[in-house]
Amino acid sequence: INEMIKNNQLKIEELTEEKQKLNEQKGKVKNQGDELKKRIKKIEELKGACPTCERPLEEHTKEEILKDLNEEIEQKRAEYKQLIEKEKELDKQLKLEKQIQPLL
Amino acid sequence: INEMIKNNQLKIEELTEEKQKLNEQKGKVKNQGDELKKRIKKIEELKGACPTCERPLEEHTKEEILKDLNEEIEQKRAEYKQLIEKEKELDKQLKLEKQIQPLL
Ligand SMILES: [Zn+2]
Repeated sequence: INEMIKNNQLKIEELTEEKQKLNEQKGKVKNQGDELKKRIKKIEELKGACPTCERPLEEHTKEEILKDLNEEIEQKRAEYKQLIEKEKELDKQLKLEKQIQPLL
Repeated sequence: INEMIKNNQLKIEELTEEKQKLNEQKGKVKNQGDELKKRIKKIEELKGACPTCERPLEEHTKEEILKDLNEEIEQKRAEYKQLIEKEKELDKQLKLEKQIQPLL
């Protein structure tokens, strides 16, 4: 039984640590998504010519740039959803180990 | 003699007014020159891609833009020099009229 208690404690520690890392990853992906949103907004606001490099920005060129950025942000959203799924899985396992804990 | 006094006074007024307008024009041209300098500096600092529209800015494109802007600023400098010349001419005429003034 001592073996089982030790394993259970270890499992709880590991799962908690994994959840911590996952939270960091979620934060990173969210920041990358926000960064992309800013770039998209900045480019959407461009009309006629770019105020910085002064070159004319044709509508089709602008749409191409936005298309790529929107694809990137879709990838970030998919990444985030995957992390949420993993988090749910970890929470399930953690709940299980914590239910076992008082029985040992 | 009264006619001459009146003409002299009128001439001094006109020349002073012309000098005023010329000063305004000088100010305008100087501001346009400063504006161009800012645009030139901003574009000179661009490397690789434009941070705003995110498009790559090739060296030769950048040089073309700068060449046009530098030509524009050269025109402003020429304009300014012409205004300085006009101002010197007005000052000469004004000096003459003021020298006449006490003799009338
Ligand atoms: Zn640009």
